[in-house]
Amino acid sequence: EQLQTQNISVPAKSRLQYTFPELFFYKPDLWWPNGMGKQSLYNVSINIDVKGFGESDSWSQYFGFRKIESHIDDATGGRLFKVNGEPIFIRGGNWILSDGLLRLSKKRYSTDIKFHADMNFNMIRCWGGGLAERPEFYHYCDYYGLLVWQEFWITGDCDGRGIPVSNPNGPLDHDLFLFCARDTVKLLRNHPSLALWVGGNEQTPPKDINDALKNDLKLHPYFEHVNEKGKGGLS
Amino acid sequence: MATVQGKTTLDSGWFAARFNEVHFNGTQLTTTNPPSGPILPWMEALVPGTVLGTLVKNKVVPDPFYGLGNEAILDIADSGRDYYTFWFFTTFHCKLSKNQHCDLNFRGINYSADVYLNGHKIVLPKGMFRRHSLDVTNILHPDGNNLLAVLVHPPDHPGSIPPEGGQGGDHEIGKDVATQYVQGWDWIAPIRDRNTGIWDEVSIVITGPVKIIDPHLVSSFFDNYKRIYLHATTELENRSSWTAECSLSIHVTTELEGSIHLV
Repeated sequence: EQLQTQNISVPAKSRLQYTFPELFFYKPDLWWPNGMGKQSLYNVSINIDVKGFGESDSWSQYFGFRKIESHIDDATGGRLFKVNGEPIFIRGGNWILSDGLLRLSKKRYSTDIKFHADMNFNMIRCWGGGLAERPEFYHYCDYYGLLVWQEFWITGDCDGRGIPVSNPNGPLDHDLFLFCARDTVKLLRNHPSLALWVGGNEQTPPKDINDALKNDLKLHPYFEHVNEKGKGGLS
Repeated sequence: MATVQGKTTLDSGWFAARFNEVHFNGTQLTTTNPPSGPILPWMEALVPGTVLGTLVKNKVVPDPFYGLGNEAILDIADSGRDYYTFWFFTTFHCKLSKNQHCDLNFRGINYSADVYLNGHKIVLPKGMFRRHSLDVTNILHPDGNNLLAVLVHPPDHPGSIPPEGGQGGDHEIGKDVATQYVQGWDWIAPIRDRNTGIWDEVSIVITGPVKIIDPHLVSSFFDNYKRIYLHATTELENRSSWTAECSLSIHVTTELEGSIHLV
């Protein structure tokens, strides 16, 4: 539905960040969770041609237009979700991983996740003691309409609780934890099923890690401005 | 003949061996002394997968998820980390033409590794949940036939399992940035190798002088979802020694049926 081409120069031996002018869509099909509507997916591809060389690289991703909001309800203490402005009653399954020997095939993911959809679930929570799930997992959650609650790698029983009490300060190398977290976000952030990042299981990570995660994952100021004016909101 | 641009997944033809049973170093394995096949100590390897997955595949140990099979497998706390430190070896074909570049990508290794390609060593840092992208353009063989060996080290703190078990064993695994269920939980027995291995996709990616890195797509919504904007940002890296004049395009399509797209 949209094609846009820009001419740019990239200096020798350098790396830069480029933002396309925004692409406008009128009433595109929205992505909905299982049970609320279709899981409409668009294919977004980015290509770069270099003068004198031809196509240099390409990238593509299935993408869904959806807006997910959530907040802690004062009355119940539970987290309430809305998708595309509509409240959704979450029916979730807890997930560690598909196989303890990490034989994580696409067929296995497809079967496991379809099973969750067939059970009328609309969310999978990836527990902090397991994996940051793989793009193939997220692909099938996109396809079958399972929202994903993804936790980082903190559990109370290894980071602060247990007998004897474990180290409450989390992993020894906090910089490494944050590096891994940032890289994982980059790996998974374009999947429409990705609904919520959570610091860990049943507890918050050590303060410096928690602060850094909250800061890195907060809404970009551009979209805060848009929200303040009541003009729209971020997906 | 040049290799076609794009991604090739390296998910077959791998061999593995316990590192202290191999009498060559990484440079020798990827130059003069590659394994000639699944001949002891080498065996066919599961990549992506774990060391334990490879041992199960080759029936060296029983399947830990059947009966009491897990009890028959040596735990890393008793064996020591060396027991689950393994070599993984494969070959791949990649012959570049002028101005092409090649990245060797690992999407997940638990926990750290030494990579040898055609005799060159590259150390991969620790961390189970990080990607590694190595520019190997200058160390590929001109004839296109390349030898790759990866020495994978287990987590630094695999810990031990108390006789009574318990959530997260003795909690040592929490010192590393790795999955924690592997020390056993109320719903699973300990994983003996702590999931050591090349546990996620390995690939080579051929590009031209400029490559696309980690695009980010965000949408914003207006007028009750009638007007929607797609915001796309990407990093670009020019690895050539000249300024690249580029034409960068973004293309959004919807698949109507099969491979028919609406543009």
